[in-house]
Formats: sequence, structure tokens, C-alpha cells
Amino acid sequence: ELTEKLDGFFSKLKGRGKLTEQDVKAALREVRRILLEADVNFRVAKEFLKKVEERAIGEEVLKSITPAQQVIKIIHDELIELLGDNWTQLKRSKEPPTVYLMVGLQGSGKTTTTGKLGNYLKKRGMRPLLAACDLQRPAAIDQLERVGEQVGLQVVSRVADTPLEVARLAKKRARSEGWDTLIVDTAGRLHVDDALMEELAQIKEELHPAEVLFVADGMTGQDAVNSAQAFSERLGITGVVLTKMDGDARGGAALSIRHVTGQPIRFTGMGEKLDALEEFHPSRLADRILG
Amino acid sequence: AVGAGKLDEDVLEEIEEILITADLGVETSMELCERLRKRSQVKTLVGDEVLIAIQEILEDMLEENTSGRPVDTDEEDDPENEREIGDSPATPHVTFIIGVNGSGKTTSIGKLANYYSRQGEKVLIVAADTFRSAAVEQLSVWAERADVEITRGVTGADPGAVVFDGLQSAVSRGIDRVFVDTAGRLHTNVNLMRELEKLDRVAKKIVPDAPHEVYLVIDGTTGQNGISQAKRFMESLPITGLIVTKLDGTAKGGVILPIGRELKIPVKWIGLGEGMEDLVPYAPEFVVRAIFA
Ligand SMILES: Nc1nc2c(ncn2[C@@H]2O[C@H](COP(=O)(O)OP(=O)(O)OP(=O)(O)O)[C@@H](O)[C@H]2O)c(=O)[nH]1
Ligand SMILES: Nc1nc2c(ncn2[C@@H]2O[C@H](COP(=O)(O)OP(=O)(O)OP(=O)(O)O)[C@@H](O)[C@H]2O)c(=O)[nH]1
Ligand SMILES: [Mg+2]
Ligand SMILES: [Mg+2]
Repeated sequence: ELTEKLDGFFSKLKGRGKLTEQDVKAALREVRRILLEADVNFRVAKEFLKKVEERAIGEEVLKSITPAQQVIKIIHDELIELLGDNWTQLKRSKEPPTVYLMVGLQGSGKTTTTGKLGNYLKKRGMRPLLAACDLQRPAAIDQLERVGEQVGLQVVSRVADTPLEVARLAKKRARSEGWDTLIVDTAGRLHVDDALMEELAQIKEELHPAEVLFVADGMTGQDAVNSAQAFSERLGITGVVLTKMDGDARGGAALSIRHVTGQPIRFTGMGEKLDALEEFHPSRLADRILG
Repeated sequence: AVGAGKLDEDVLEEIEEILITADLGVETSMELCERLRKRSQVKTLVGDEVLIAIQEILEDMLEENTSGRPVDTDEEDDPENEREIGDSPATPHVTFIIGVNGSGKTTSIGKLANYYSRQGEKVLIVAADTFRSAAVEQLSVWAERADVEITRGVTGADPGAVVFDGLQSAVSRGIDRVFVDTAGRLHTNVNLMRELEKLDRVAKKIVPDAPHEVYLVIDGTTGQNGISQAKRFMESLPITGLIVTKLDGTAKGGVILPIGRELKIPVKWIGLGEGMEDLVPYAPEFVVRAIFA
């Protein structure tokens, strides 16, 4: 684990007299390996460690009697700062319904998270309506309908032949029936599929969502920067949900996504059940990434 | 830049970055760079020679991954082992499809069922994911598209019961090939891993050698966690091959290299899209080209 590794590293070096900048660089190469093995993107890790190095030298780690502890504290603080301050509430619109649009790659957990988010808001006194705008995946509508039943929420589905039209009608219904929140599930899509990214842009345009939530698989590797950046540039995302974090994925993708989009991680998915949604805490993820 | 001049430490660092960014992981990337360094010490590598050397080393590593395996899964491609329709073997060939949530199992089964059915085999799909909402409905659509039969249970039914019924039906109806879809599960969930072992035992009651093939489905965007997945799933069932999905995106799927190196599991199929035709038999050139695309 990181503390032991760096401790061991520095104590070996101190044996030769006082620490040099080269020693700190070497120690951080070790940290880089840990970050890469935790699936932090290569470039993101590089930039992150550059900041850490500047701080370490600046804070005179070289003169410290406990350099390992000091470097680790710097790494930890920088990670938490990068991952985003503590949890903030999802935005609400001035006029109801507040719309939340769920987007992301295939299989990342959007449909399940749509149900989880609805459940979460319902427990907090909201009246969320769900909308099934994935008309492409076999039985996707069935899936969201079942999910809706399981959490006691209504689902707008099968009201039109295109996702855009379903979205439009769902918002219309939410307004006319006085729902305060509308959560819209969409089909998984590749960020390199221009037609589908365009479709999503149109859906966003139609809905004016208060939040566009990028639902990302917690075990994503180096590619996380590519998809997150593309969704961010093409659509504009306002927040991230990192799913399947109940496994042993280290979650380095979170750092990459946060770094490249500048948007906060809102929630983590911690299981298949519809109550398995946790508000995001940077310190917990920082510990996990550092192993 | 790689392939511009001669191979020096700067270029090696660049190559390491390319490999790590392709999800090969630190250790495998370093190993590849070490082999490259050694080669260039024997004879200086310049320009295109660098790229060619990298490709050769990658192919070597991929090849090493599949040699020395106790189970010869390449029997599938061995013409002598082609199952002739009308050969009527006593029991059907059974394949389990396993993997973590959302990796592409159900979709891949649709594609595989279509592939073999097109070759004239009588295929049966067994819908043993009785847990996830609308999983059976989803697989049923694929069975219809591939024009193959499907055995289902009721939602919440015991998956073992569905496997039992499915295989019994396959035997009595002279089915050539059975694909068993299972629920997505995290490899860290002990109960769900035990459930897989139970499905294995149930299958053997009907077809003693089943499953003949166990495909672990890995999402092509997966990072180093893919190694942990392969290791843990391997502890429950002998994995005979990988299906790597979603390589029609920008991910390179490089994690198949460390998986192959550590566990000797070969890649069998590659998923390149959401349509029925979007599955190709694995070929090493595919990986090499993807990494340097
Ligand atoms: N263990 C675990 N499984 C999850 C989590 N979130 C979703 N899943 C599972 O992941 C799989 C995929 O979830 P879906 O909700 O269908 O994903 P999706 O993004 O809607 O998929 P597409 O619509 O095909 O793009 C399902 O088996 C879910 O039960 C989570 O936080 N933990
Ligand atoms: N682009 C692309 N999408 C794929 C590929 N394979 C599967 N998908 C999509 O990935 C999503 C998840 O696929 P499923 O087949 O439901 O995955 P699964 O492993 O059965 O999921 P669970 O049963 O919930 O664990 C669906 O939207 C599929 O269309 C592929 O090769 N390329
Ligand atoms: Mg979905
Ligand atoms: Mg499935």
C-alpha cells in the first residue's frame, strides 16, 4: 500500500544523506505506476504528478524528517482537490419539471441508474417521472418499465416512434400533470457515432435539462478520457455517475473524467439493487485509487 | 515520433505511453519495450523497422498466450474437428457465456447463435439470466432475429432449473449447439460466483462434458480490472476463451495481453457493434492494428 511503499522508498534513500529533487522524482515515478495500474489516464497522471512534484519541492519535503508522510499528504490533498469538493445537490430548474438527462456508452448502467435516481429523489420528497427514450436496444423499454414498477414510479413509454418525440411528449406530460422532476433514459451510444451524438444533442435541446449526467462504468480504462471529452464537447455534461463501484475496480477513470470535463462526480453506483446509489465522497475514492 | 528515426530512449518512452494508453498495463508495456530494446541492441532499428518490430513482438506475445494450454480450444477452427451436420453426435456442444454486468453477453449470444445457425447448425439459446429486468425479453428478441429456439423460465426462476430444462430439451431434440446466457455478475460477489459453479454442476448432470466452451465477455473499454475479472472467473469455471466487445469504439482492448500472459486465455471473438453481424473471429492482426491506429 502507498504509505509503506513510499516509506520504504525514502528510508532507503535517506541512508545516503539528504534527499534530492531526483529522489522525489523517482518516488513519484513509483506513484505514477500505482495511478496507471488504477486506470488513471496516462496524461492525466503525468499532469497530476507534475503538480504534486512542484508542491513537494515547494513545501520543502527535501528537508522533512518524514518525507514519505508529507508526500502522501500532498498526493492525497491534490487528489481530493482534483476529484471535486464535497457533494453538492443536483441542480433544480426554476420552472418545473426539472429534467435530468442520462447519457453514456453502451452498458454503463444508465437504465438502472435512472431507476436509482428516481428512487433517491422520491425518498427525498420529490415526485419524479421516468421517460423511456431508448427505442433501439431490444426490450430496453420493458426494462425501464420494470424498473419503474420496482421503485413505484411511472414511466412515459411507447408514446412515439422516435426518442426525440418521446422526450418531448414526456416533458409535456410532466408539465401538465405537475411532476416536479423528469428523468430521461437514453440509448447507449459511442461518442464516435455522429448520428447518435447529434440525436442526443437534439434531445437535450428539446428538454433543457438542469443536469446532463454522464453515466460511466467504474472499470473503464484509458479510454475514459476519450468518451468523456467527446460527450462533454458535443453535449455539455454537468455531472458524472460512476457505476459498478461495488466491485474491485480502482476507479482511476473518475480522475480522468473529472480532469477532462471539469464536472463533478455526483453519485456512485454500488450494486444492482435500485437503492444502491451513493452520494459521491472524494476522500473515499482517493483512498481507493491510491490502493 | 515512433517510426521517424532510430530507436532511442525518448522513442521508447513514447512507445510505452502508446501501449499503456491502449490498456496493456504498465508491466506488459514495460516487458514489450524491454524486448524491443534488446532487439535494437542486436541491430539498430530505424524508421519503419521500429513499427515492424513492435508488431512482431506483439504477435509473439499474443501467440505465447495461447500456447501450452491444456485445453485445445483451437479444435473449433481445426477442419478435422469441424462438426459435420448429420454427424449426429450424442450430445449437443454447450457454451456458457459469462462476465460482469453490461459487458455484452446477451448481445454476443444473439450474434453467435446467428453465426452458427447460418452454418446450418441447429442452435438453442438458454435464457439463464432470470434475475435482471427484461433480460429474458431481450434475449428472446435476439432468438427471433437469429431464427433459433430459446428455452426460458419465469422471472425469478432458479437459473439452474432453466439450464437443466434447456439441456434436456437440447438432447431430446438433437440440437447441435447450445448457448447459455447468464446474469451479469461482479467477480467479487462470492454468492454469484458460487451460482456459476452450480450451473456448471447442473449442466454436467445432462451433458457430462458440458460446458465444452466457456466464454468470458470483456467490455473493450475495460482497464486493468479486466485482469481481476479473468482471474476470479477462472477460479469458478475453466474459461476457454474471451469475447472482447465494443471495439468499434475508440478503446483498444489491450488488457487482453496481460490476461493472456497471466492466465493463458485466448481471445476467440471480437464484438464490433450492436447488430447481429457485428462479431468477427479473433485474429492477432486485429489487435496490433487497433493499438497503432
Ligand atoms: N454491480 C452493479 N451492477 C450495476 C450497477 N449499475 C448497473 N448495473 C448492472 O449493469 C448492467 C447494465 O445496466 P443497464 O442499466 O442496462 O445499462 P445501460 O447503460 O442502460 O445499458 P444500455 O442501455 O445498453 O446502454 C445491468 O446488469 C445492471 O444491473 C452497479 O452500480 N453495480
Ligand atoms: N457498440 C457496441 N455495443 C455493444 C457491443 N456488444 C454489446 N453492445 C451493447 O452493449 C450493451 C449491453 O449489452 P448486453 O448484451 O445487454 O450486455 P450483458 O452483458 O448481457 O448485460 P447484463 O446481462 O446486464 O450483464 C447493449 O446496449 C448492447 O447493444 C459491441 O460489440 N459494440
Ligand atoms: Mg439502457
Ligand atoms: Mg445480459
